[in-house]
Amino acid sequence: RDENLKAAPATSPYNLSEYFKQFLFPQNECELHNFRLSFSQLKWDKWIIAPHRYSPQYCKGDCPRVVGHRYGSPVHTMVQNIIYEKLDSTVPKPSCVPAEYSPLSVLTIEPDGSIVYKEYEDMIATKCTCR
Amino acid sequence: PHSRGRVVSDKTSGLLVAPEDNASELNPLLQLPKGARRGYALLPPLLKVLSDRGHQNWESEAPRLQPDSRALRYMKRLYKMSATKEGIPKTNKSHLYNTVRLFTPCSECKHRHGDLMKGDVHSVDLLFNLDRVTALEHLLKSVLLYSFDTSVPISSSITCMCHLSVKEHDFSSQVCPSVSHTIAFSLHVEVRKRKWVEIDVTSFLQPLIATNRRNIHMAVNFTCLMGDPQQTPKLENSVSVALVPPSLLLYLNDTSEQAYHRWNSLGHRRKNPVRPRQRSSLLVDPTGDRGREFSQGKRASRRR
Repeated sequence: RDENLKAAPATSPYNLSEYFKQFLFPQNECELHNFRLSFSQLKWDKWIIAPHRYSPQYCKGDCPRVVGHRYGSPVHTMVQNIIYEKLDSTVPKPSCVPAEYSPLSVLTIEPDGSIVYKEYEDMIATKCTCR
Repeated sequence: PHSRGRVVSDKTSGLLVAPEDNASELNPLLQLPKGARRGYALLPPLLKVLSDRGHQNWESEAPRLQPDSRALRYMKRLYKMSATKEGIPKTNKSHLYNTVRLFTPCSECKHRHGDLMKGDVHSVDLLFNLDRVTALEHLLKSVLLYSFDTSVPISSSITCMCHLSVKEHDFSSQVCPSVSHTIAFSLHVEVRKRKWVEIDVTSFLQPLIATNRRNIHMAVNFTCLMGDPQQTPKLENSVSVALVPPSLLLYLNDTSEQAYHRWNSLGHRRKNPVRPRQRSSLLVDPTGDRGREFSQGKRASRRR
């Protein structure tokens, strides 16, 4: 940690906390992003009656070194980060992935013309984590 | 994709692939591993398309038969009652089913006879093909769904005597099908207020559906008299109350991994979505009413 301090530019105390934030909260932080699709875009609207639109959402962003409680990551994530940085860079860095989901109800027409209402698990990402 | 929780190889410790996985399973990415192919056939259309990453041109396999418009209206209404605008299952619902299938009878079995003057005798042979029901979808309730096609608006009520019988096809002998079992019941309906009549036939069809019967052949005979049963029902004029041949509604509990299990979220939220979920066993009585459920919510069981 001392090396970093020497490398730190001469900054006034006020900017010091801002300076250190970049280590704790990276700019491109791992978070949930909105994505809305309509089944007509996929040309599935002929057999998917409802819903017309659907927001699966997605997770994107960097996983900082010190993940801990902020991302609900298990200790393993920090261990993998250390392996990546210190031992073997072919081992991937932890990724920003969904941690919790919501189900989705879908109404579809079957090939034989029958109609089915079904509730599917894990269709909408609601929370992200680093893993 | 490698199945969860399996160590493929570890450079440092030299751990080899777990004994039961041999090299043949490491197929090219697109080809499904052996174990998944059996499950593939069970996947509902939505997941088949997703698992094929859309390569299968689903439009070319657009449904050959278009659903009955009345049936479609009913199912859209059921969807609105069960899900929010964004399509998320409503949490205030404590029903046990996570799947509802509606089958319309195949057309060639419909025929009507009877003399309207003596009360509308409505008899129809119904053949339902239940191929779409998967082995993991367990029946909770089955309903015959009637709708009224009144060309003449009438305000009175209708009392009907209904005879329901299941026909058994003994394919070995070409003799006409024998009737395996039948029930009779009466029905009093205020036509003006109701567009649909739902007749619960769960206990009647349960023996057939429980034995994975793919085709159900039944005869339904309705004798309907206009007016209130207390006064002597008169037939002022012949009312072409055509009971449209019913659809068959199956309320099912899909225990596959992909289906949403409401009682899981009622009881406890899964903390780690990656860890494979233990299947929560659910003792369910087919009629769904006296079913023992494992949801901890007192309110849910009391509401039943």
